[in-house]
Amino acid sequence: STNTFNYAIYHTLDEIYEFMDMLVAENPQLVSKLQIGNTYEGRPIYVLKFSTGGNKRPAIWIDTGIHSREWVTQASGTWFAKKITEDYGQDPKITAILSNMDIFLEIVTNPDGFAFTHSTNRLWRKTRSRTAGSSCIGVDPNRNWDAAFGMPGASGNPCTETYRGKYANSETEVKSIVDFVKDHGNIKGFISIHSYSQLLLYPYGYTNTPNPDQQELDQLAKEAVTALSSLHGTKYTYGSIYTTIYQASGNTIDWTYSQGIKYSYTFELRDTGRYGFLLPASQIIPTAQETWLALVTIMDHVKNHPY
Amino acid sequence: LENFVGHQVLRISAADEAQVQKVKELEDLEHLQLDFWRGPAQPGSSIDVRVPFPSIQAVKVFLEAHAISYSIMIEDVQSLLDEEQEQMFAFQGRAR
Repeated sequence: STNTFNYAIYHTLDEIYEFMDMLVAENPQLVSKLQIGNTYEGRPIYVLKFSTGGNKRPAIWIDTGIHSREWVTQASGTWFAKKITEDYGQDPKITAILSNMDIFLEIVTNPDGFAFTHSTNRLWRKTRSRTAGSSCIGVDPNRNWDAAFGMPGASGNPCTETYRGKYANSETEVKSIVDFVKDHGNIKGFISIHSYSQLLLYPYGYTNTPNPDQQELDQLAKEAVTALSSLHGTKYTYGSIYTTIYQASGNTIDWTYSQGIKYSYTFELRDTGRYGFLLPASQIIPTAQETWLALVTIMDHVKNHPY
Repeated sequence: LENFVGHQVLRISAADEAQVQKVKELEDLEHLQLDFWRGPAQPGSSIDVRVPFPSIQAVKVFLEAHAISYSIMIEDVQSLLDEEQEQMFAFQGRAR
């Protein structure tokens, strides 16, 4: 059961998919599993839907693990899923959020890459798609979105880690989310979770021009980071992608923001400073716990500020 | 499983824009097969790069020649991966 599932170690794709089935079976009134597409290698792409009723209510999207090697993100996503079911009906904030909104959680956003990290190359980051005319494999799914695609801050070389792909949405893992978000039409918050570097970022990544909601997004980021740091003292930096780290065109949250999803954020989770994304398993639960506080802060704000 | 014995992860600190540009030059040298975990951004922010064993000497010489400071963040990537595997086996099946 999900009560005996070990959240403090890293799991394979099969184990996580089995966990999702268990969570659905144990919470049929709250959790359902949607298949939003298939990967390049034919694996199903699943999203957990947490809902107390209604169809296409305002919703919050959370995804983890678009960069497959960042294992603490998929592990945290698993923990978040269980936490939502535990807190619903117990925690006033989560109960209120789910009374008004749905939450979509994609725990393994890049299943091919994730499976590859377990079977062949622990350090694999990209998708596993092939590019015609190149012997190099994979596209960086965080440079493949239709937001300033192909501009500086992504690579046109298939052999690099930040290869953007031949065209926007060339990756089925990206296109599946794009189709889902467009079809849903009522997603109000979108949070994409990466590791590492301890950052909470908002648009834009392709330009240093402030986004029109910068003041509000910045203030909310500050509150979220404060909540996160309150648990273990982990220090986070926040700001726009461009000004805080580097120019990154074709990234996820620039696209979601361009679709009118005002509350678009991306996290870079905990980094002890010694391991990068190879975070020891002992840090999974502290990382998930502290991140959860920031997520609740953002979700609560989204609920309280309809637009 | 791909082996990463002898691969190191260097944490580079570029002091100014010129040094950032120098590190970007490294990024373009495909034969070194560098894997930038955290890419070159602005001066002062850390750059983390995994360097395969055969390229370590060349990269360090390059950095030292341009007076770019760095430290070894991960001494041997494979030993860290082995530890991770051992942990996974040891804790498999243990309830939270």
